[in-house]
Amino acid sequence: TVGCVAIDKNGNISSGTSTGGTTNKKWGRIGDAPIIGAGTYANNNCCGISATGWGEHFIRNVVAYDIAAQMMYNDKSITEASRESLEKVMKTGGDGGVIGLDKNGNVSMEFNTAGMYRAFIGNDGELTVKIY
Amino acid sequence: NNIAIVIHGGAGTILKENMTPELESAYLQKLEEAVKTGYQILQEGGTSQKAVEETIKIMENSPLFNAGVGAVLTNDETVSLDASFMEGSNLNAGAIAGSKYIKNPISAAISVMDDSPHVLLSSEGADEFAIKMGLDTMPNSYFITERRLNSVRRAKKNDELSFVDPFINDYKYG
Repeated sequence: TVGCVAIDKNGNISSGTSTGGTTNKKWGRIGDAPIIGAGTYANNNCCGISATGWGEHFIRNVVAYDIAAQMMYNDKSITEASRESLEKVMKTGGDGGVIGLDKNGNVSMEFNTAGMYRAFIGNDGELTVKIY
Repeated sequence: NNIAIVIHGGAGTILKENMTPELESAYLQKLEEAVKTGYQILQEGGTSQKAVEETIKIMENSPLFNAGVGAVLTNDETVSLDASFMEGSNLNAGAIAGSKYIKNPISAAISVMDDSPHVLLSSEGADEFAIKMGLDTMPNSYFITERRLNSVRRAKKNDELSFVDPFINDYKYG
């Protein structure tokens, strides 16, 4: 799974996710990536999110929207909200990671697995690229 | 306004023995290329939609990631692709699921948002829509790589599901 969240000079946030799903899937199994609110969400009033991991748990926990809702209604930061939502995924037995930007361009790259391929460039032009 | 861009290429347990120094640097280089492409679009005043689409296309066109070329395989050893896109200004969204032929699924998701009254199109309908919209389509074999073929054959032998990249192995039972 790959994903991207961007905020442009007009303050518009976009989120996208693309995947081949899971190895050895059958019966037309679909994970969270194409499900708006689970694997992908964007709302200029709070944030943009893209997720990767055990899709069934990201759907059941409506992770991408859950993060946005915590920010809009509980005033959580994007990192706090991401961690809380990943906790919920763990509780139902799943794992994975989420990337996100809030409306001010603050970044979150949280995951509860051993690694997540990820990269970020902020307003200062500073590049971050990591795996573990 | 501040501009910013963040990407991921999948999460899971990275098996050190699979991750050679050459492969690790290939991943780091591809991630850098993708995120810099999107950032440049933003710097030049481009939309976040364009930045997201072009950045994800770079990763879909790379065999390193589980999306587009190099996607993992289904039980019947084919590729089945999903993608979604959402715009924060008006909560507009588009998605495709279960496509076998769309070269860049993220572009199809955006076209569903822009060119149809729907949010999510699936399977044959998604492929028919993409062809009607003139999007690039490829034979399913185009997406298949040896590494993923070996991975699904291993998973089939153990009757397991792997939810993430073979180089980030997390075998899980469905």
